[in-house]
Amino acid sequence: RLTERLGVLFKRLTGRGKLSEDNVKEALREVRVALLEADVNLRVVKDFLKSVKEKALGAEVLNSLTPGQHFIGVVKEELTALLEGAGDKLNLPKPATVLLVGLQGSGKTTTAAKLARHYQKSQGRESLLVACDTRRPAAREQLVRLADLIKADVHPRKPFTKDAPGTAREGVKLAAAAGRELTIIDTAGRLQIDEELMVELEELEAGLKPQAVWLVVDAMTGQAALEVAAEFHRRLELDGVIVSKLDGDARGGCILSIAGGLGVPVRFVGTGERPEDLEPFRAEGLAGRILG
Amino acid sequence: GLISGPLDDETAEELTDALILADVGPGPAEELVEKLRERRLSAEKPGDPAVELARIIAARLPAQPPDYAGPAPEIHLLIGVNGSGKTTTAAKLAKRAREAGRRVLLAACDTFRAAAVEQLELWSRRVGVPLIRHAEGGDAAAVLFDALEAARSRDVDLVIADTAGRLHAKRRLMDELAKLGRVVGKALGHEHPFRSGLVLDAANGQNSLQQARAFLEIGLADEVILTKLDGSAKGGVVLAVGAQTGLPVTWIGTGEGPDDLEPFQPQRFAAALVG
Ligand SMILES: Nc1nc2c(ncn2[C@@H]2O[C@H](COP(=O)(O)OP(=O)(O)OP(=O)(O)O)[C@@H](O)[C@H]2O)c(=O)[nH]1
Ligand SMILES: Nc1nc2c(ncn2[C@@H]2O[C@H](COP(=O)(O)OP(=O)(O)OP(=O)(O)O)[C@@H](O)[C@H]2O)c(=O)[nH]1
Ligand SMILES: [Mg+2]
Ligand SMILES: [Mg+2]
Repeated sequence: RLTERLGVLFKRLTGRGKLSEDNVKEALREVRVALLEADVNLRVVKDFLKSVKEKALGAEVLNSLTPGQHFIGVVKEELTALLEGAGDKLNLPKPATVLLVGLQGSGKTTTAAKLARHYQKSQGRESLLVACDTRRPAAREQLVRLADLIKADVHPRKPFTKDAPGTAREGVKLAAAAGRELTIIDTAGRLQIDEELMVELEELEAGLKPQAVWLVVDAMTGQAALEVAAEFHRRLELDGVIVSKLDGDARGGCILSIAGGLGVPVRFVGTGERPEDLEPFRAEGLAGRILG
Repeated sequence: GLISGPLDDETAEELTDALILADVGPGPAEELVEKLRERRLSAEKPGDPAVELARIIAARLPAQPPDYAGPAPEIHLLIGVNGSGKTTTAAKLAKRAREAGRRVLLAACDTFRAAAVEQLELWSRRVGVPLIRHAEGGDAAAVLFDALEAARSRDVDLVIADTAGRLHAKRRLMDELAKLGRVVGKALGHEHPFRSGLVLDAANGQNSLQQARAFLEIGLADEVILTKLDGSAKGGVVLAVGAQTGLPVTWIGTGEGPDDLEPFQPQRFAAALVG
């Protein structure tokens, strides 16, 4: 759809021309609207358009491509680079502790079980799932139910006797004793502006010293995604992001906001409610989805 | 100038940016600021542009629906995508209704998700409203039917049914929800009305618009309940939802506790959007 609109815009230009300043300005306006409608953060959009403008201005239009297609090619390249470029390759040591954090309802508990299953299937690692959400009604039961579904170990199996940090410490000890190569800590959802709960998370991280802190983000999150991720990153130094509910029809612009705006890499994507619905992140295909 | 005269470009851009950051959407944001510009040109003595913009926005929000005037029981289905806050909102609405002296029943129609029934069960005890539930993995329609029968026999005047989260893009799940809607007709006759509250997370972006359209398309959306407004997101997309579907926002969720529910106030909401 964006390709069609750009085609109309450039239709007077034919092969072997150069993209003029006016051509590019108009085209950038179209891209801006497309990205904002896709929920990419406004600041990230502005920075992104600047870098695209530099690449596109004066660029030769090849004989084989129409100017509209050529321009979109430049945009897609820049977008993909931004999505891919963030951070190092994922390499969890053995053993490792992973801490899952994020806003309420983003998909942490479900993702915890998905990760346990993923690492069992792909690396033969056995996990211990640790329920540290002492707040939400039946949160522990939810994780226990999911753990049983995938035949993974889970703690605590009985109602909580300790607070979140105490339960986490207990879980890490049990995992070590049982030789579990992966400990996955599920935490309560919280607002990044909730001082008390963010401090609780900082203290949990300081005590656990996890090998990875991953933020679980709902694919349909709008403009707030950047400030949410930025605050979690500032407090905890995130090692990655997991985008959930990508099986919906949300364009997923929040992914570009976080990868582009913060440089935190996306590690996995959630594509459904079942334990098997988790895939490693791949940047190709996402550029097209975001651009619409 | 800021307080008088036509809208200068810098202020126009600031206001447009504020609206975009509030998830109003780029098209609607530009159109609203354009409307503000026109109004200020023809105004005798224009005031603060932000205040004026908030007024324009507030005037566009669909009006609240009238109070229920149908036969007992009033039925309220809570629907929406995964994690939006349906179960928690069901508990909040139940508590509020009970405290207002109504005879209320909760129905656990999420028979799918792990520990969904347990979650609502704990809430039902906490807010003092009885719950109709079946075993996990049961049939949601059977639970609702059961709840409506129980409501009739116990002279209950409000049934609040929690449903499973579902992505609106999943055809089969939407068909299941449509089927759930037809249960009301089976249990209480086809003239018996019911309301569906679409629960939208305030942190969602433009996808809320697709959600609203999709649930409306299966005839199951009468109002919007906007949750998690205690967060940093402003929920501006409900403006476009209202403009395109006519759906009014009735309640807002302002926290995780049972009392964290307030009636939607358009002026206050509009003022927050403009910052
Ligand atoms: N379709 C789909 N649903 C998902 C995905 N991930 C999680 N969900 C669903 O989203 C809802 C919320 O998931 P939870 O795992 O409870 O989220 P949470 O972050 O633990 O929630 P809190 O603990 O309350 O903060 C549930 O209905 C899940 O089944 C996904 O990738 N796709
Ligand atoms: N801060 C805040 N959190 C909320 C609000 N409403 C719900 N929550 C939280 O959001 C998370 C998800 O709420 P649920 O009620 O389980 O959402 P749901 O729509 O029933 O989820 P599914 O059944 O899995 O689709 C929980 O952690 C709630 O405590 C709200 O208004 N503010
Ligand atoms: Mg959880
Ligand atoms: Mg629920």
